[in-house]
Amino acid sequence: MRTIAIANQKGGCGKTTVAINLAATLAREGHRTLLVDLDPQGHCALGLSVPEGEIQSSILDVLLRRPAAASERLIWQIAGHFDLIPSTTDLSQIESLLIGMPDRHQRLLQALDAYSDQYDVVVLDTPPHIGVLTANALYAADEVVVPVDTGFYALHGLSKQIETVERIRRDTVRPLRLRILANMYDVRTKLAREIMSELRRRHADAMFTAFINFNTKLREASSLGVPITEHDPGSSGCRDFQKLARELMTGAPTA
Amino acid sequence: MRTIAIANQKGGCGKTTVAINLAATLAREGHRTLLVDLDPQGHCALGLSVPEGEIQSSILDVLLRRPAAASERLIWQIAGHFDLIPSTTDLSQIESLLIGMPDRHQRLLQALDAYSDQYDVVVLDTPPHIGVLTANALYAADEVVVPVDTGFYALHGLSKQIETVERIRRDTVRPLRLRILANMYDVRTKLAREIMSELRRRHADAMFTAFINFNTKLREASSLGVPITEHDPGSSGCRDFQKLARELMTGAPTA
Ligand SMILES: Nc1ncnc2c1ncn2[C@@H]1O[C@H](COP(=O)(O)OP(=O)(O)OP(=O)(O)O)[C@@H](O)[C@H]1O
Ligand SMILES: Nc1ncnc2c1ncn2[C@@H]1O[C@H](COP(=O)(O)OP(=O)(O)OP(=O)(O)O)[C@@H](O)[C@H]1O
Ligand SMILES: [Mg+2]
Ligand SMILES: [Mg+2]
Repeated sequence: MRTIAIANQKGGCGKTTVAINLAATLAREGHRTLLVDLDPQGHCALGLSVPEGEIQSSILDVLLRRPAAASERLIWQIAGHFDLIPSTTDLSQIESLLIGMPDRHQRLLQALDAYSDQYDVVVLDTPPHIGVLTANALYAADEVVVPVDTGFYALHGLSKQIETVERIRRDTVRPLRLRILANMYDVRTKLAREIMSELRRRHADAMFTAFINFNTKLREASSLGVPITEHDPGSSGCRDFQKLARELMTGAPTA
Repeated sequence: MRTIAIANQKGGCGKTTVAINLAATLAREGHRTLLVDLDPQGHCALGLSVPEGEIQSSILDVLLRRPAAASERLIWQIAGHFDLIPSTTDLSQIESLLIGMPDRHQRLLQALDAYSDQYDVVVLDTPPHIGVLTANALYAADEVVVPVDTGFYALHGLSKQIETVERIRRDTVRPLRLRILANMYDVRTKLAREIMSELRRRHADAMFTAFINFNTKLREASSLGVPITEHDPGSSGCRDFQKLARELMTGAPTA
């Protein structure tokens, strides 16, 4: 089982959009996929038509080691090979609930162990804040995908973001592969082209060859509560995520 | 002196862009304006060409009540009537540095008192996370501007965001006015039009009449390290911020 964290402290760079659509695409390609939402905003449930009012058990219970009663559903089936463990706003209490616990960063790593037979890939969505939730994601992950909108603020925060990720993981022995994914790329905008070539210059080894274009169909899909694989299977947005999924799973970019 | 917090837990909705350009526009209109960055990402300094390496004293020192030595500059002059107190990444340590202190949410309110003769308006940029930094901003503020990109996730998180703001301020006696600002509006996109009318329907009393259109000149301005008032004084982006500044200061929308 491979665990992939989608993380970037910069807000609005597309973490949730990448998490949902990458998970949906991996599932379409036949990988048994679990999406876990570690953001108290709970946008994975929202973007996949899971009604927040009906979420009885969530990732908060998993991190607090509260077993779900048989009647309380923790895992929601989204599509074939595609399940979700959602979050709710209660998750924002986690910092104070885990204060002082020595293993507070390893809770997710320990919990995911139980699923290693059922899933091939786990995708983790994270909040725009370096705290106990993102630390849990980074401890549990084998690799990190850092989405970067091709804007000025996103480019500049990146080196610090990479340092932060490496600092959090320094005291564990498992290697963590970090790769950068350009998102919301609009080839018609000069600034975006400049930022993209700057990203490739500064972070050549860490950049995915695949990138996600700016595409209003991705926004529409989230407002309809479905991944792009369902909203518009033939769109360029879908192809962008297929290239990403293949490069991620095979290690080699597709033409 | 009026203190205005720019806050929204949703990442990337334009908090920093609104904070910088609103402050610059208020200064142009003759109001003595102080911009304070409470986000450890430090994007106010970055977007205003203040070199992070030269920031010796920052908002962290203010919150920790460490007086700046005479030689260490805390306040940077950006333009006429427009000053900045920047932040650096060290600010992310604030949660642990203020743990257990009973007045940890009132530090900024107390510190800004000292500036009440020098400035007419203080604008506060905040991080995309409800924690001690945003709490300090909400305690110090007389009003809150909540920027909302006209996207699906931003619309849905809004009611919870408003509840959170009201909960944090419940135990103080000073009233706090909260208003919603539509940002990144692209009238050509059907989804954006739908979201805008939904915003106006659900939050009629709280919406500014003024709104900020999607405008690549705002992105360009930040990459050049200047506010829109300098990058392109005649642009529609500039006019959008003038309407906002006037509605904010007079209480009445401009035609
Ligand atoms: N490639 C894309 N093309 C067009 N719109 C996009 C793209 N990726 C994301 N978006 C839109 O940009 C906005 C921000 O994306 P999203 O919410 O996924 O970012 P995030 O990093 O998860 O935000 P947060 O920091 O709040 O968690 C959303 O409205 C989303 O629909
Ligand atoms: N009206 C607008 N038109 C076009 N681009 C915009 C507009 N407002 C903001 N942006 C761009 O959108 C991106 C996100 O904006 P910004 O960084 O100001 O949001 P934020 O809420 O401060 O993010 P964070 O949650 O990380 O603090 C930036 O690249 C910015 O230049
Ligand atoms: Mg998100
Ligand atoms: Mg910001």
